[in-house]
Amino acid sequence: MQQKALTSFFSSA
Amino acid sequence: MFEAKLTEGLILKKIVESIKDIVTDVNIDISPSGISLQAMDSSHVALVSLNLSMDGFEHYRADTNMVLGVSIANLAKVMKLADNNDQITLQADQEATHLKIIFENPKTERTTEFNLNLITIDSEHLAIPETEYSSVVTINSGEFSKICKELFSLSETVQITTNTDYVQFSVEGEVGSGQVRLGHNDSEKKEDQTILEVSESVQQQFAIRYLNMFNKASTLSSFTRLCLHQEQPLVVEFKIDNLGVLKYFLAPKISD
Repeated sequence: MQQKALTSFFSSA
Repeated sequence: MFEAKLTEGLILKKIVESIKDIVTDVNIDISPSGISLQAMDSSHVALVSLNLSMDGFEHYRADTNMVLGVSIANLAKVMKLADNNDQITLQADQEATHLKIIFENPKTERTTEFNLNLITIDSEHLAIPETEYSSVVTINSGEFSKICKELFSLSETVQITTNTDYVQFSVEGEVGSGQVRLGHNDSEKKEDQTILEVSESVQQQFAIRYLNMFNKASTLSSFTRLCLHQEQPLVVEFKIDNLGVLKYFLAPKISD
């Protein structure tokens, strides 16, 4: 199972 | 000039304890309306978001927006100087190089002051879109803590499944497999309640070790709110009465 990163859901502000 | 006094200083102490294992250096954003912070863990899997409203403070003054970079580990060390019954005042000048933290106990007449050196942090700020979560579960925070803690001894990963009838926490590991299922329960005893608001069922997997870190905040709130959406990170939310909210975001694990 692969742990996703938050940065793949949210973009930099 | 920034100055904020919190009568129940223990809340601030608990907040620092609840985030210190996840984030190291944090920019605290001060605005005329309150205090906020957003920071990710070093692996970019979890994010802490705190919002405290000026209304919850006994006294609050911030003339302009300010950013105070602090080492959370050092802030936690300073917070250890506080007695649980202390009032806490935070003070910083414009262009400050340190944050003054004052602990006062009106009963024992003891006052402690510490000037915490500020640091410059180049941190990535994420834009978190407004999301309509398709499953929201409100659950006793102590119970959720216990479920996560016990399941972690059996597996690293939990699968959370929601539907209109129940929320299910299931694990599968070397030991075997199993699940804890909680149905909608709006019993008169408020602390026993589990409230399910599910418009669309969700099934996602998460690393339990992060949930255990988030659950340190269970002393801040009687209830934990889990907000889920199939395509979005999980939000684990702790409301802090009359003061604000502490939220944690956790990216899911995806099958290879």
